[in-house]
Amino acid sequence: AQKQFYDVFERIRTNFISIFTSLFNEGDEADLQIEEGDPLEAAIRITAKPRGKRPSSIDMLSGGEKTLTAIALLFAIYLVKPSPFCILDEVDAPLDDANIDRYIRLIRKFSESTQFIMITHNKLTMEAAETLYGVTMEEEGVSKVVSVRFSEYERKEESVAEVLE
Amino acid sequence: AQKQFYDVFERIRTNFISIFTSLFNEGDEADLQIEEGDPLEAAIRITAKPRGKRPSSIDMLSGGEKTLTAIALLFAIYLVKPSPFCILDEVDAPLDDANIDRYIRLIRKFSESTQFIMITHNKLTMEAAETLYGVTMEEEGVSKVVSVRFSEYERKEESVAEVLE
Amino acid sequence: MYLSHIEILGFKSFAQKTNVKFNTGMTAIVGPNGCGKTNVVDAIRWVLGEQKASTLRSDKMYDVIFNGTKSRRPLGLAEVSLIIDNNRNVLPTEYTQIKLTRRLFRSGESQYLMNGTECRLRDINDLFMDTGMGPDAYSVIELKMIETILSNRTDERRRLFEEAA
Amino acid sequence: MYLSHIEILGFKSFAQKTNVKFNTGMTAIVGPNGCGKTNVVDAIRWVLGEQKASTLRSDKMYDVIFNGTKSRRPLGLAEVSLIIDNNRNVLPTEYTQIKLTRRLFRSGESQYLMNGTECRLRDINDLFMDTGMGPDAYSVIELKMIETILSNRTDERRRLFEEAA
Ligand SMILES: Nc1ncnc2c1ncn2[C@@H]1O[C@H](COP(=O)(O)OP(=O)(O)OP(=O)(O)O)[C@@H](O)[C@H]1O
Ligand SMILES: Nc1ncnc2c1ncn2[C@@H]1O[C@H](COP(=O)(O)OP(=O)(O)OP(=O)(O)O)[C@@H](O)[C@H]1O
Ligand SMILES: [Mg+2]
Ligand SMILES: [Mg+2]
Repeated sequence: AQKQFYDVFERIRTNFISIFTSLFNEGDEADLQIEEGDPLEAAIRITAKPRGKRPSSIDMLSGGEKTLTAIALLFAIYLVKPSPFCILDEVDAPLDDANIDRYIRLIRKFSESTQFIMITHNKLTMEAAETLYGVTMEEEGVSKVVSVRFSEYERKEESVAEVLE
Repeated sequence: AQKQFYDVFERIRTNFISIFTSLFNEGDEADLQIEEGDPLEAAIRITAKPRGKRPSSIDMLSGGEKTLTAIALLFAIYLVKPSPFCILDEVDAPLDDANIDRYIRLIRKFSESTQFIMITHNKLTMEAAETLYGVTMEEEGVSKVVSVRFSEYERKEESVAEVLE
Repeated sequence: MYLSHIEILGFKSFAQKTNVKFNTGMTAIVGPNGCGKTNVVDAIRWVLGEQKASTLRSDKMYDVIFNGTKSRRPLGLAEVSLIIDNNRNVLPTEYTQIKLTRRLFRSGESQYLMNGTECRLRDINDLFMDTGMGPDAYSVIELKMIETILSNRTDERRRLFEEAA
Repeated sequence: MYLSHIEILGFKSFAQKTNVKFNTGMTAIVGPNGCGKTNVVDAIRWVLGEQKASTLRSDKMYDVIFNGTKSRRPLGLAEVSLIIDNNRNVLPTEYTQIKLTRRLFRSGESQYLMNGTECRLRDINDLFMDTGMGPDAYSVIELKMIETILSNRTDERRRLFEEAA
């Protein structure tokens, strides 16, 4: 059991480092270590240093940096034991436009072997999806699902057509 | 001490109901009750029924509905003992465009007596602010603050000029 | 293996028969706050055998049955079917398509069906053993989880690693 | 009473002297992930007397001092000044403007100053008594708090009510 855990841990660690650098920049450092103590109980420490910074612990990272680091970790674990589908519920909310692009690139890469279902309010994420569904409540309290094309979604949103991005 | 708590509780309750209906729709019900037991220890129960729904508890509300309900409660408490300033850190992230408008209307109403500092990625919230600052890291790891006008912010964002809203 | 489509009737806010067809790559679900997007995710977790009502944001399991609105009476049954395409023979069965159905009556009676014939929950769990498809698999990622996965206090991170081992 | 402006030097990612002038109504702070927006909020909490390093996302209080990047050495001092306009005489003092300053040296020595003269933390807390200005006042609202305020398990909600009483 212990040997198996170490094998899995090493594979997750290598995945984490490579996904982290693809989400941040090439030179950024990230690592996973098992803390001292009984290997079957010990906690797992994460270090992440995006864009040349030196945070002493992941608590000092910003909201967006934490989200990307957590996504890198989840995908690193996922690679070891791939599940055929993955649901992401508004995980992209804290990300700025540049990080949304990186997030979409990662998902696209994985979507060759995995199916993704993404709930989002972000227009860039919507655009990247191959199929788009709108859920509405035309009748109060009763959900209805309609299939939408992205250009259609834009026209439907009556509010002011600002040049936003 | 007990009498004072009840007085404050009643004032918060009236505030909560009136702010909740201004954030949702006129007919929506909301209430606060002190649960049975020792009044100085008892928990406070929230009921919120947006748009004609019948959720049996606030846990059943959606992410966006929970955010608006929590904002209504925080402002209800705030009215009883107003603090001169209030900081909102990405609280608008879970809200869709229609709810952003309601959120901004509420903030605008309060901003006559209170100062608001809002951290946001949402373009509609940015537009509503009277003063806009951009924080960047031109030099890696070092923050710099620049004052920005909203129309300037749009030009600065090089990415594709989609008609988005 | 991928999710082909889902049919929902009487589950949470889906008072009318609803069918959502998934893309093998990236499917996005969009729409205003509180209209039923996360309810679709709950329906997927439920039909895959989720036993904890709290994971579905409910007090008791029968809370997932449509409980009425101002203009509609509550329903007596919640039924969700998930159609899975077994194109790479990942699942240990000769069927190329598997239809999983879960029903719950207000009386408390619950049924599981596989391709139309009644079965036990154990049969469904056996089918998904080691494929990453079960209700506990980390294939649903929400924003709330980001804080827990990165926080040093919980052993949630350790649990994820062990599950992958 | 309102916040006029804040001067930051050597606090977290602010290696250079930074001045942010606040609007009496709505001020928005925007910018990419990880560039220092929430650090401005931390600076406001800190200068108002925050004592818990964990509220500032740090292990130890000296972690708030700029700890260097690839091209800059760490600084030895963090200094933040908050200038408050006492236009409605809410604060019990004859000054129309109050400049609060907090300093922390890497040696561990810390100083508080009011209008340039050294004072104790107690003096600052006395000044703000019952105005809702102290570090504990609910005037900072983050997305994470939304879950805690609405969740039934914590007595966080009760605490907020009691504080208002
Ligand atoms: N058993 C039920 N019967 C009827 N309505 C229900 C039932 N359970 C939940 N609901 C309703 O479904 C709504 C929540 O939907 P959901 O959480 O899917 O919203 P959402 O689209 O994810 O919104 P958001 O963008 O805010 O996250 C709630 O308003 C709730 O009242
Ligand atoms: N003492 C310090 N010295 C140098 N940099 C620091 C220090 N403390 C924190 N930082 C850096 O500040 C950054 C965090 O900034 P902050 O949390 O303000 O980002 P943000 O603008 O709020 O981003 P987001 O939009 O993702 O929430 C981290 O990357 C962290 O490394
Ligand atoms: Mg939702
Ligand atoms: Mg932040």
